[in-house]
Amino acid sequence: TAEHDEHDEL
Amino acid sequence: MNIFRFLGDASHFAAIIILVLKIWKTRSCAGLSGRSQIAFAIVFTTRYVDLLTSYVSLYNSLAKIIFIFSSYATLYLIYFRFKATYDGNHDTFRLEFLLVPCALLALIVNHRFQVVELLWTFSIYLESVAILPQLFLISKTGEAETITSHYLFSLGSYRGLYILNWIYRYYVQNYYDLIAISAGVLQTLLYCDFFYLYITRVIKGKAFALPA
Repeated sequence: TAEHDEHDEL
Repeated sequence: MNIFRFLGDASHFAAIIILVLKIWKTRSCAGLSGRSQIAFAIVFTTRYVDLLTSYVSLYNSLAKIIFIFSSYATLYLIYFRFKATYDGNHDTFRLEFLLVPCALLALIVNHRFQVVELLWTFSIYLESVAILPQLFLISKTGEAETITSHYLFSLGSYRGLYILNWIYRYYVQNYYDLIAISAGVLQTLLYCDFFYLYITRVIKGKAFALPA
């Protein structure tokens, strides 16, 4: 499972 | 984009529209916490500085611009346009009690020690508690206008739907962000008491009032 890379959520 | 996230964002937009409409239609910001709205303006400003550095989608950028703009428009309505109706005497929650711990926590628990990333982390922590001055104001006055309770329900639903979105993303996309998830869960928990009263009173057509 990859933890976040970019913030694509608002 | 999945259905939960879309509905969450829609609910967030609805909350903001309800808030502005309430102020505009009633020509009053009585019962609203200007301090919570200041906190939200800080949340959007610090989170969306990435508008300048990273592009996700047109939808994403437009939403960010709308959130930033509407948060300052709301502050204008509360502190300038309808200042006379602002319930400053009851809106006494000390914002620094939220800002300082959130800033410190962001410095300690973050994904990367970089300016934009730290601002993002700070905004996530601050958003999770930004509604506290509003809930505090309601606990002081013991009541809320029906439209204000619709606003809070919409805002709480947005967070609840984001949790479903994270569950979905965890299983379907193998994606998770522990900082966003833990702050989001806390934020949703803060609304639980309110949700209970909203469902047992407002849905049944009664005024939103705290139990004596």
